[in-house]
Amino acid sequence: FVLTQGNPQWEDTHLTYRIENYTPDLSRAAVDHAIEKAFQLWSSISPLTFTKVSEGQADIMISFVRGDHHDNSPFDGPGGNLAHAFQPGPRIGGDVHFDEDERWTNNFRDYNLYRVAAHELGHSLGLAHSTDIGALMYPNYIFSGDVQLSQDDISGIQAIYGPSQNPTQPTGPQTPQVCDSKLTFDAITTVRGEVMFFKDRFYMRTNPFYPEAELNFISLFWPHLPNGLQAAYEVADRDEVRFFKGNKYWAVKGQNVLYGYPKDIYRSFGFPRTVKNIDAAVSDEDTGKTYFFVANKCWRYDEYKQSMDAGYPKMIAEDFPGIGNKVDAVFQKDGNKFWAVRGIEGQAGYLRGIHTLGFPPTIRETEAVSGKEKKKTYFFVEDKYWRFDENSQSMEQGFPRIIADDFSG
Amino acid sequence: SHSFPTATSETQEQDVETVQKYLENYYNLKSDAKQVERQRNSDPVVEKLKQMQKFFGLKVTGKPDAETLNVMKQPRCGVPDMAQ
Repeated sequence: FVLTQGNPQWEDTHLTYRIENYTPDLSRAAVDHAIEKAFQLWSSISPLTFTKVSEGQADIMISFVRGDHHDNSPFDGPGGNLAHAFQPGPRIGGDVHFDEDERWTNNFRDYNLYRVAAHELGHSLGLAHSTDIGALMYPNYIFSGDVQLSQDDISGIQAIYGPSQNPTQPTGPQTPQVCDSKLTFDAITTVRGEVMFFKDRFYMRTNPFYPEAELNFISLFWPHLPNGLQAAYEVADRDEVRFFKGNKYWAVKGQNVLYGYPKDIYRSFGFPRTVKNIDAAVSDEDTGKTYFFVANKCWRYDEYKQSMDAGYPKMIAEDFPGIGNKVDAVFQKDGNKFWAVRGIEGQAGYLRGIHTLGFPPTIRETEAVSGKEKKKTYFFVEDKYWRFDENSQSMEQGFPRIIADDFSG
Repeated sequence: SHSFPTATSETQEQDVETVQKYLENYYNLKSDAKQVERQRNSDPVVEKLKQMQKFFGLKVTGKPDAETLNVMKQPRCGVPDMAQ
């Protein structure tokens, strides 16, 4: 978070606000409600209180204006600059101006008034723009369906006004840090040749054109998918990716969620009602078999027959001995390899290799490429890895080995 | 082949205008006419562009590449990112 230069702040934490005029885009009640909710976001995590007044000078005056409105910061017509606000202080200090040349909404459509007001009020209270993409104080307009203060926003406002009066201090979501060695994932899947990692509201992806991993909101591609996905896999020959959360799943083709989704996992895949959610899923392009990992069991679904294979569920240890009894995420890359990722919060360093994604130089490519007879599958769990021989369906002698020993660098 | 569309666009004259305006509005670039003339090789613009790219976690090149232009064209708040 960044405080406004000079650390301006309100001396009195009991502030008033007034809506000077209303946009014709929304009903007065909808505008009142959006602005009230925006103030509540900030009052709920700080000692600040906000009281609406209907006449005279309030601490924070709110208005809808267009073009040059005589405050030395003219608006620029539709798009671009949506609104601005002034730092705490007398007269124009704290005031919020919305660009009336925008269309203001209370839904997904541009631009959600509640979302923009929540951001501008951060300025009215003394915050500047944050580089944290998950923060409300990030300068670009991003609306991912819900409006919530991130931990970055909360830390910022509490750095100015102190903690809230609530006995339990409210906290906000943290934005995942791409190189955090303690990072665990909700789901991982290939998507048209790329690999996408999912965590909370965000996706991360790497591809050869952008050396740094890209982190952004899932809603950027799939606005109607929920946050907190739990599993995902690609059915490559249908050009379809399926995302799972709870007992529901969505199928997408590119950026389009297919019609008729979400569906439930019971009718579509034949899971019993005792299965409440999926931990991880991966589909083997060669065999058309999809493995679902649920707690300590795994199910195998035949994409061609569209039914579960007999003999499942099995314990994970049966099909994938040594992997342990819970998988966070799994994906398939480069033919016959499965990568299984397992993580417990607080385990340091075990994911070190995963974010290189380019294969570690010491993997013998010929092994990986030489086709069926030389099938080897590498499983990485914490700081160890196993090599599983597909032909003999058994773990090779001498494993597990320490990742760092073999995959140095 | 199937792949996600990645934003690509050639730098064109209006992009130069976009960059200039953006850096004036949000990164304190001084806006006098001579500046515009020199912007192809000028330092202040390159420095401000680097500031902006660093702020948004983009590759810090000092060049208005497609990724940078993409971010500049997104709707945003009018308060500058860098203090006046």
